[in-house]
Amino acid sequence: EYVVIKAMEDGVTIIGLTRGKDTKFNHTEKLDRGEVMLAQFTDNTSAMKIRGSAQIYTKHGIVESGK
Amino acid sequence: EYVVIKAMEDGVTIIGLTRGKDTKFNHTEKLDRGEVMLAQFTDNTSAMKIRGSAQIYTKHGIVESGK
Amino acid sequence: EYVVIKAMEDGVTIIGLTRGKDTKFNHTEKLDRGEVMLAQFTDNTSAMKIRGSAQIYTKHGIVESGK
Amino acid sequence: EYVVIKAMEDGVTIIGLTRGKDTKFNHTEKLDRGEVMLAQFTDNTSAMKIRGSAQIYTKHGIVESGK
Amino acid sequence: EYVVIKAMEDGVTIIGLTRGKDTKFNHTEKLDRGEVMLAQFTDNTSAMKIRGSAQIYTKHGIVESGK
Amino acid sequence: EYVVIKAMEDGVTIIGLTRGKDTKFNHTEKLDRGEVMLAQFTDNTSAMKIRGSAQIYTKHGIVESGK
Amino acid sequence: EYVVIKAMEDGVTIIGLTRGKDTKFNHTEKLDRGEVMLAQFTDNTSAMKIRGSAQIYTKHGIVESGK
Amino acid sequence: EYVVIKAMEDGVTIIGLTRGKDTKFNHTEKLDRGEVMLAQFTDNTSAMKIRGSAQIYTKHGIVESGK
Amino acid sequence: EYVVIKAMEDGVTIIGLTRGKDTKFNHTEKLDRGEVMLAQFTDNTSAMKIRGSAQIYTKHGIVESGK
Amino acid sequence: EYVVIKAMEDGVTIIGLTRGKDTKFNHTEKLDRGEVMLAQFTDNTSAMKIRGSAQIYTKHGIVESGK
Amino acid sequence: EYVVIKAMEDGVTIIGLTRGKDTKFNHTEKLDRGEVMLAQFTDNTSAMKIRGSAQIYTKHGIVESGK
Ligand SMILES: N[C@@H](Cc1c[nH]c2ccccc12)C(=O)O
Ligand SMILES: N[C@@H](Cc1c[nH]c2ccccc12)C(=O)O
Ligand SMILES: N[C@@H](Cc1c[nH]c2ccccc12)C(=O)O
Ligand SMILES: N[C@@H](Cc1c[nH]c2ccccc12)C(=O)O
Ligand SMILES: N[C@@H](Cc1c[nH]c2ccccc12)C(=O)O
Ligand SMILES: N[C@@H](Cc1c[nH]c2ccccc12)C(=O)O
Ligand SMILES: N[C@@H](Cc1c[nH]c2ccccc12)C(=O)O
Ligand SMILES: N[C@@H](Cc1c[nH]c2ccccc12)C(=O)O
Ligand SMILES: N[C@@H](Cc1c[nH]c2ccccc12)C(=O)O
Ligand SMILES: N[C@@H](Cc1c[nH]c2ccccc12)C(=O)O
Ligand SMILES: N[C@@H](Cc1c[nH]c2ccccc12)C(=O)O
Repeated sequence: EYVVIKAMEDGVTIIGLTRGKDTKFNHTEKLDRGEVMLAQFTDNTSAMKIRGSAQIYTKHGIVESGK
Repeated sequence: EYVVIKAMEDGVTIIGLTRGKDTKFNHTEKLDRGEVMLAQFTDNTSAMKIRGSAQIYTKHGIVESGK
Repeated sequence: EYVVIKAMEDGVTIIGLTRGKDTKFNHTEKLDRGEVMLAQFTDNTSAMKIRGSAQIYTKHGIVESGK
Repeated sequence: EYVVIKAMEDGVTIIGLTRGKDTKFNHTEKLDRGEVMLAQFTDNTSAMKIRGSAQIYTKHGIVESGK
Repeated sequence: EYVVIKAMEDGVTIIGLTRGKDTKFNHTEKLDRGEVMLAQFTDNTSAMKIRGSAQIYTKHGIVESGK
Repeated sequence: EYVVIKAMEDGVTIIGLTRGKDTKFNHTEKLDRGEVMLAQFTDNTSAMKIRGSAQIYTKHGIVESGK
Repeated sequence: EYVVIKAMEDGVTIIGLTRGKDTKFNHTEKLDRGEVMLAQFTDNTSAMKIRGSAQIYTKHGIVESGK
Repeated sequence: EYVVIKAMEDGVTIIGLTRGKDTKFNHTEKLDRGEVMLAQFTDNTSAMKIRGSAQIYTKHGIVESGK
Repeated sequence: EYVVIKAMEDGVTIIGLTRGKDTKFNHTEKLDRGEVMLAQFTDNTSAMKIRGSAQIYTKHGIVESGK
Repeated sequence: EYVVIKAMEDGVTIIGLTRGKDTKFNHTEKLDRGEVMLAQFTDNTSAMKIRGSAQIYTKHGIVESGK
Repeated sequence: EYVVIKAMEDGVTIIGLTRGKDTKFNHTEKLDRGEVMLAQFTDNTSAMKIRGSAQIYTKHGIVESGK
């Protein structure tokens, strides 16, 4: 399972939340306008949080963050 | 399996409920308006509870909380 | 497998019934109007019972309880 | 595999029949009008029997009991 | 794999035939008009025989017995 | 994998042929008009032979025997 | 995987060819007009040969032999 | 995985090519007009070659050889 | 996974390329006009190369080589 | 799972991010206009980042980076 | 998983990139106009790079390189 995130403005952040008993911020990836990230759920990442204006392509459809 | 939650107002909470014999609040993630969380069901999280106004994209369709 | 339950009134209850030879009430989650719960079938929960007015999104379609 | 049963009248019963060489009544769950039960087939339950008026949502479609 | 059987008259019988080298009648469940049985194929049941008027919901469509 | 056989006349026979190096008649089930049999392929049965007028519901469509 | 063969004339033969280094005729089943055979591919049968006029229902569609 | 081959003329040949480092002719099956062969890919056969006029039903559609 | 190759002229070649660190020509099969080859990917063959005019039926559609 | 990336200008970069607790840049592949890369998620690569103008073909649709 | 590449001009190159921590050019296959290559992702190849004018048939659609 992976999702595709396209930044629609500078400074979009994609935060990976840790898998397991604790839920911490594992890694934060910054995207500038037009950059695209493809990110899987993994042994270390069981949730993601997206801030800023982006198009998020998921198996449930396209979701726009930031509005 | 993951769901996608888009906060439509500030202060939306996504609560992970523990897997196992007991059902406790494992982690609460707060989202502000426009923020998006993608969350899997995991070894530690077998149910979620969402409070506040949000769009929840699931395999059974889009559900709106908070109304 | 998970189902999505949206409370259409206060005081909706979602009861998890235990898996195994015995069938007992394992956990009862209360939802207020607008709150949404996403719940998996698990090693501990092999049936659920829902009381009060709610929309239940399942793989077999949307079912309305409480009417 | 789970099915969804919505009681259309009081006193609907859902009987779990035991898996194995013998077929006995393992558990009987009573539903009142509007209550909904979601029930899996399990290691202990390989058949179910439903009495009273109910809507049964299955992978083969919606079946109405009690008529 | 399970099938759904709705009795359209009293005295409908659903017979489970044993899995294995021998084929015997393992269990006979009687249904009255309007009662519904959901039955899996199992380690013990590899065939079923239905007598009387019933609607049988299967993965290959709905079959009416008894006519 | 299972097939559904509805007898359209009395005396329909469903013969299970043995799995393995040899192919013998393992079991013969007789159906009268209107009776329905649901039969799996199993460790013991790798082929079936149907005589008499019947509707056979299979994953490749409905086949009518006996004509 | 199974196929369904309906004989459209007397004397249709379904030959099972052996799985393995050698390819021999393992078993020949004769069908009379109207008889139907359902046959799996198995540990012993990795090919089949059909002679005479028959309708053969396969996952790739219905094929008519004998013409 | 199996394919279905219907000979449209006498003398159609279906050649099984060996699986493994070497690629040799493992078995040649001759079909006369109207005969049908159903053939799996197996531990011993990882390719097939068809000569003469035949209809070949495959998961990618129907292919006509010999023209 | 298998592909189907129909030669549209004489002298079509299908080359199997070896699986593993090295990529060599493992086997070359020659097809004359109208001949059809069905070829799997295998433990020994992880790529194929086709020269000459042929119709290649694949899971991604029909591709014509040689033009 | 693989994605397909077509560079629409010179100097497009595809960065592989490492799988595991740490998230580092594992490998950067540069594409010139018209070049196409097909890239899997792997034991070493659990996320990718794309800079510059490209068409990215994913299971969730085609995404254009760089705008 | 395999892709199909049809060269639309002479001198098209398909480069296999190594799986693992390092990403090197493992093998380069040259195609002339009209030649077709079918290539899997493998234990040794986790990415491919295509230069020159070609049609690339993938599970996400047909992509044209070289323009
Ligand atoms: N650490 C949590 C992260 C998480 C996943 N899904 C969630 C839903 C709600 C809250 C937290 C989570 C876990 O792996 O289970
Ligand atoms: N601890 C419970 C949480 C749960 C999952 N699904 C439920 C449905 C109803 C009530 C509780 C639950 C379990 O893992 O089983
Ligand atoms: N304890 C039962 C609960 C149950 C599941 N499905 C049911 C259907 C009917 C009655 C009880 C049940 C079991 O795990 O099998
Ligand atoms: N004890 C039986 C219950 C059962 C399942 N399916 C059936 C069909 C017919 C009769 C009984 C059954 C079994 O596990 O096999
Ligand atoms: N005892 C038989 C029952 C059976 C299953 N499918 C059949 C088809 C025909 C006759 C008998 C059967 C078996 O398990 O194999
Ligand atoms: N004993 C044979 C029965 C069989 C299955 N499919 C067949 C096709 C043709 C002839 C015989 C068969 C076997 O298990 O393989
Ligand atoms: N003995 C052969 C039978 C066979 C299967 N598919 C074939 C295709 C062509 C020729 C022979 C065969 C095998 O198991 O492989
Ligand atoms: N012996 C080869 C046969 C083969 C399968 N697919 C092929 C494609 C091209 C050439 C040969 C083959 C193998 O098992 O791999
Ligand atoms: N030996 C290579 C063959 C190969 C498969 N796919 C490729 C793509 C490009 C180049 C070579 C290949 C391997 O097994 O991996
Ligand atoms: N090292 C991280 C990379 C990653 C995957 N998905 C992510 C989403 C957000 C942030 C980082 C990641 C991991 O394997 O889990
Ligand atoms: N060696 C890398 C090759 C690779 C696959 N997908 C990628 C995406 C981007 C960069 C490199 C890669 C790996 O196996 O993981």
